[in-house]
Amino acid sequence: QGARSVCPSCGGPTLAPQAERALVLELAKQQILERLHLTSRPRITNPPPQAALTRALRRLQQGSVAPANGEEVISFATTTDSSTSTCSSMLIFQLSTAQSHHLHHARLWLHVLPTLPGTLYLRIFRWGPRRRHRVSRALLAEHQMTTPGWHALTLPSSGLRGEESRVLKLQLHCRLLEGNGTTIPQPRRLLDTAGDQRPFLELKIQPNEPGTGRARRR
Amino acid sequence: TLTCEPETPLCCRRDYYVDFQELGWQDWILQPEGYQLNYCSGQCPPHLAGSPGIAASFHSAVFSLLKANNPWPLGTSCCVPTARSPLSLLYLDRNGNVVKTDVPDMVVEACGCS
Repeated sequence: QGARSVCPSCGGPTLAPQAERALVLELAKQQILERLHLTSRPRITNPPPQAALTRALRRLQQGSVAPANGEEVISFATTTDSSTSTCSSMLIFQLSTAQSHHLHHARLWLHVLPTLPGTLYLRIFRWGPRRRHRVSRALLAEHQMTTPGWHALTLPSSGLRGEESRVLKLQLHCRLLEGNGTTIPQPRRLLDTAGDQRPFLELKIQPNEPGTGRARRR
Repeated sequence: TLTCEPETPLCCRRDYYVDFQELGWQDWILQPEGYQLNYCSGQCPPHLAGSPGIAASFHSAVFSLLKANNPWPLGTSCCVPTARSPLSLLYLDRNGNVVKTDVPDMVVEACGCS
């Protein structure tokens, strides 16, 4: 309103409403980026499909509680084209360093197709970085599934933590079991690994406790 | 707490709703659609020093000290937030992951005089 009215706090002239609005919006941007520990707003190059996002959020809303002052992360898988069948798919997840360091709970959500003809025996391996030209591989978990639809498979968070690489590679190995445990020939597709029912990781991240870095350095 | 009206000169809470669409950030902040960016403004004359805008006990302690000592203290009392609440955000990070986090002390709920 120009020089007529005076700022009640500092006694200076107040700002014109548009100028005040622009200032407040700039302050809002700074406050949000600072509280999310970001230097600038993220540039989203490949946002997840809306349908996959809606479905994943609906699953997580059922009874999930974020750790106090922690974060919950949903990371959607991308698959390598080389996988011949979904039963030897390589699922690739992009995590930030902080997310992979302070992980304390992890579940892999998989969608089993309705055409499941028996019991699906699934092993999940973590592919590590190459060492002396050999790829290191660690078994993370084994699960048996007898019903189609979504399954949340708990993974040991210790097995997922830590590498400096921000890329997490999980390889699925599955086969069909008959009632007596013998393996039967399997159809080409048993799991959804792309599209709206693609797998996703549900992670709970602890806050950065003071001293975490010291513990890790020690 | 006092909510600021145009003619309120005393310490009060000024309410501002910020819509993320207005920031052009609705593509990466999924929920909520906006938030209250409130802030405190206004004068804190000596007789209001220590009045936190919610509980008066601290105010009465300061007031009796003011009476017991010199009535016009040299220091000044400022209009500051005295109660804040967290804001739950759902946003996309640079890898396209969905992050849900509760940002503590993000929204000013009450203002008072230091």
